[in-house]
Amino acid sequence: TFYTNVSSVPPLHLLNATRSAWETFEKLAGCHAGNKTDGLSKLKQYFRRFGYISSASVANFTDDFDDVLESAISTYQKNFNLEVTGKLDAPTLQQIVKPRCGNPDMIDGASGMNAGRKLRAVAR
Amino acid sequence: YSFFPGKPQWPKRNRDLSYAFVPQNNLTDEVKQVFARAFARWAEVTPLNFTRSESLFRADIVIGFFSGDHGDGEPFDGPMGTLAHASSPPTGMFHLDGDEDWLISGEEMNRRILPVTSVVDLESVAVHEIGHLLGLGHSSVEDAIMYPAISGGHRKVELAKDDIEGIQHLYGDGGSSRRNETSGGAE
Repeated sequence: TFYTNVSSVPPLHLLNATRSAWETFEKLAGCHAGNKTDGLSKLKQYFRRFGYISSASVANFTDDFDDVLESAISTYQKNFNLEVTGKLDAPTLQQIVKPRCGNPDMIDGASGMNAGRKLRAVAR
Repeated sequence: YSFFPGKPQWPKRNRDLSYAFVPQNNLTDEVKQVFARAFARWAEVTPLNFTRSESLFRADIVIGFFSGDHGDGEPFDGPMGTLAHASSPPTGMFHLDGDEDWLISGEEMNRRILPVTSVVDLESVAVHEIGHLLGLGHSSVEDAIMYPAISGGHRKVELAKDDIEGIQHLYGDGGSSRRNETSGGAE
């Protein structure tokens, strides 16, 4: 649907439209390495879709918070300028549920975003 | 800024690119104008020119709205989630999620409405996807057009320094800096 201005959007529609396709991920808050939680396999699929987990590395996604997921979260946090904790903390989940471009952030495990860059320091 | 692997770009002999809309979408001129504005933003800082074509087969870039599985292996997921995707040069495939609610007014949204809306500013998404069509990947710079995420209701259409540096690395500035100097408008 195309809206020519905001006032043409029906109010009820606005209220019903806040659900994100990925808002189920919000219940994963606080998960960390070693946990097994329903929904983690879907989160792994999300990370695979955007290039953070290679299709070759995992044949079947489980609900285990394993090393692969922890590494994917850390790389994602670097790319989005979040604190790198490797955990599903609130700022990371808030970023994950935001609508976004469908193109991957990483292709063949490489990224031109923060995670693919070396930090350089210059002594003065 | 970043590039696709191998830094693909449109060939030097093809600096005048044409774009066409999938006719089945029956888009109004008002909607098509949003894309024209988005293309113009990139044309301003590069030697590239963009013109609308009525021929789907002769166009360099094809734009269409699709729902769910639309045959390219990257199905859309309904409202919000993923909004659009585009190919690297020189493929020219630009797909938008037909299940989204798109705002085409070009106006900022009232901050009180922002938290409760999933209406997405079409021009913001179009400017971002055109960046992909021209060869840019995603950027970690939050103010950049090529930052991958955008919240419902937000409008971000101005190219940032990061976007301009990235695209001019691929195509040069097309004399845009000279134009600014002669017009005395450079700040």
